[in-house]
Amino acid sequence: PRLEGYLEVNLVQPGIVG
Amino acid sequence: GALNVLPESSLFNYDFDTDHLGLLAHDNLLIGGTIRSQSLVYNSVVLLQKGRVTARYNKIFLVPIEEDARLQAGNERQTNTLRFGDVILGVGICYESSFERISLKAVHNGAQALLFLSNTQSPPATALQLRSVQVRSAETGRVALFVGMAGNTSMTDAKGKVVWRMPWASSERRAISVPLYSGLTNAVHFSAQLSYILVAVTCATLVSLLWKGLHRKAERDHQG
Repeated sequence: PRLEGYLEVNLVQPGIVG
Repeated sequence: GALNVLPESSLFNYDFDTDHLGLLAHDNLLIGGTIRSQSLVYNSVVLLQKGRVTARYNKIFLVPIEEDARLQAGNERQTNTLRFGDVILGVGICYESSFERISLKAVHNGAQALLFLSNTQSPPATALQLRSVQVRSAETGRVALFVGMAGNTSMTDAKGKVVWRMPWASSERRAISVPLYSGLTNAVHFSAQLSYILVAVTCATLVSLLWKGLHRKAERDHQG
């Protein structure tokens, strides 16, 4: 596999333990 | 703009049509939840852009009893890739990371990174799902994101190694650059054919053993 670029992502972990 | 990703969430069980769902978001938002479509309810991942659903994946492998008793499974022939601008992402929901087919299909359809959204909230279950995600990443040569509700939200490198991981029970928002890859690994190339090759080799071996056995018996009968 070849590196083709990057995707900007905002990841959200709510942090909820139910 | 950046893609905002939330987990498959029990907070967002949209029990209404996707027309209304779109009103909830005015940003590039990828989120999972149970979503009604006409009279059927699916477990889906949707991409919301400027208040519209621009891509959707319906979970194919529903959790037995807990999900398949009340939800509609997605069609196995649908692709589990979502297009965001020029980028193609392979997606899976919760324990779908256990299925090799999910990541192979995505990569065959051009996925440049893998994304697994989960709502699992027990430490052993999320740890197990993360392990599966690492395997999916390694076999496809793609960076994988695991997005959980309560912990283990993480990113792998293209070889399946966890690069970073959010602590358990932490509430976090993290801006990241996800490396995008193309091309197929040997595992992706040969996994589909490998089972056929092994069945063929097994059948050929059985036939040859049977043939030899019959031949020896004929020789013994002849000598006797």
